[in-house]
Amino acid sequence: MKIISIANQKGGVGKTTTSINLSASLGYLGASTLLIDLDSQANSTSGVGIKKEKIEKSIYEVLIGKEDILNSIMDTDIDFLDIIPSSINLVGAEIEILGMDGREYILKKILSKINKLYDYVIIDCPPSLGMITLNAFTASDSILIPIQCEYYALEGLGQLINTIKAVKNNFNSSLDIEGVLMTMFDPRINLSKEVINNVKKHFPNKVFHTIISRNVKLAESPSYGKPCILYDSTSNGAVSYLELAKEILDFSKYF
Amino acid sequence: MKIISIANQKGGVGKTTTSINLSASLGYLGASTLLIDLDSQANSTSGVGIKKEKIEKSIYEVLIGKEDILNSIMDTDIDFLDIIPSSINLVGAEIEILGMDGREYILKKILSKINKLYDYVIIDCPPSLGMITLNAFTASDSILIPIQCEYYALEGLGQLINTIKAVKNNFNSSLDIEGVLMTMFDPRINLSKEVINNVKKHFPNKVFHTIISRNVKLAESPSYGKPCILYDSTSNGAVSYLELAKEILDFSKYF
Ligand SMILES: Nc1ncnc2c1ncn2[C@@H]1O[C@H](COP(=O)(O)OP(=O)(O)OP(=O)(O)O)[C@@H](O)[C@H]1O
Ligand SMILES: Nc1ncnc2c1ncn2[C@@H]1O[C@H](COP(=O)(O)OP(=O)(O)OP(=O)(O)O)[C@@H](O)[C@H]1O
Ligand SMILES: [Mg+2]
Ligand SMILES: [Mg+2]
Repeated sequence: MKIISIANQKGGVGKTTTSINLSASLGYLGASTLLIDLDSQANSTSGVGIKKEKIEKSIYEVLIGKEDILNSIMDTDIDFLDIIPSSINLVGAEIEILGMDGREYILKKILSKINKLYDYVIIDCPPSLGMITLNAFTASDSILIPIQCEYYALEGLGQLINTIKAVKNNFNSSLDIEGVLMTMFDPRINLSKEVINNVKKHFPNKVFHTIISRNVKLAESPSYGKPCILYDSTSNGAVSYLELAKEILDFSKYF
Repeated sequence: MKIISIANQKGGVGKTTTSINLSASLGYLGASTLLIDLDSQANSTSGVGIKKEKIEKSIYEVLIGKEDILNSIMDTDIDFLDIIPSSINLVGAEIEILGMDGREYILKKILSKINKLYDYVIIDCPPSLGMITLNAFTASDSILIPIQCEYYALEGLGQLINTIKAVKNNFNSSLDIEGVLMTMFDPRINLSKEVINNVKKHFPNKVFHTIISRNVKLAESPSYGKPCILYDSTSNGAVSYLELAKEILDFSKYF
């Protein structure tokens, strides 16, 4: 079972869009996948069509020990894809977890209970580097970093890399960077190309070949509660994320 | 002195772009303005051309009481616009403030020391609703909410409104919503128009007439360290934010 966190504290860079569409593509290719929504905004939850009112047991209840992880897993419209939803309750978790014993290892301990139940676990992180994201990093094998092809994209990277290093040194020595994914690429904008070149210099050999271009179907599909591969499988958005899944599956052969 | 927070916990909706370009436009129109960067990513700071290495006294040192607010104010390239920069140190502030006396009122007390020094104070908030954003809300007269013309934009609004109400009931009874600003509008995308109609239903009479369209100059100007009005004053981006500033100044006549 490989656990990958989708993280970047910069907001709106495509964490949720990547979490949903990568996990749906992994499921589509036959790898059994669990998507965990760790953001109190619950965008991954609604993006796969789960109504917030229907959720009784979210990741919040699992983190604070009120619910067993197995009871919080829900089906989605895609074979081989399950989800643990989020809810508004998660807002309070950041502070609650601070006061708990072994606070950095809470999620790691929980996920050890479902070890080997899935091929992949994909964790959608909130736009911050607090206790919740720290738990995701401690529980993960690797981190996939979505980076928007925009100027501010490079600004926060130092902070993110330092946090990953700190977690690797203190809580999870096997943590690695799965790769850097360029998102919302627009070939008509020079800045987009400049940012990609710049990122490749910072992360030699870590930038995925797959680049996700700006694509209206990716922005529309969550309003139908469907991953793009179900909404419009021929769209650039769906095809790109399928390519990304294949790239990750290929790498995994060597694990 | 009117204090307006630019806030929305959803990431990447245009908080920083609005903070920089609205405050630059207010300054351009002759209203003396102070921009405060409350996000540890320090995007507003670099977006007005301040190099992170040059900062000795950021908002972090002011919040924890190590530095007087007057010593942290810096000039910008625009007359009538000053800034209090952010820095990476702010990452630790969320937890440090939790343990301080009168923790919700720290920023309010600090800003009372510069009362009447400026016509406007604009606060760029991080993409979360933690202690830092809570401090901004407690210190503010009103909140300007940027909303992206995208599906997920509506999801987190309930959480934001509840937080504003909670602050109004417990810490700052005069807090109000300055208005809702639609950002990154793309007339070619149906979803964009649907989101605007939906937001207008949720916030009757609170949505600004000015709508900010997607505009490449707005995305490029931070890479030159300039507000859009200095980078390309004839661009749609610069013109829209000038319109917004006029709309706000107009409203203020009745205060
Ligand atoms: N390649 C793309 N093309 C077009 N729109 C996109 C693309 N990727 C993401 N979007 C849209 O951009 C917005 C931001 O993306 P998303 O919500 O996935 O980012 P995020 O990093 O999860 O945000 P947050 O920081 O709030 O968690 C969403 O409205 C999404 O639909
Ligand atoms: N109207 C616009 N047209 C084109 N690009 C825009 C527009 N507004 C913002 N952007 C770009 O979109 C990205 C997100 O905007 P911005 O950083 O202002 O959002 P934010 O809400 O401050 O993000 P965060 O949640 O990380 O603080 C930036 O790269 C910015 O340059
Ligand atoms: Mg998200
Ligand atoms: Mg910002």
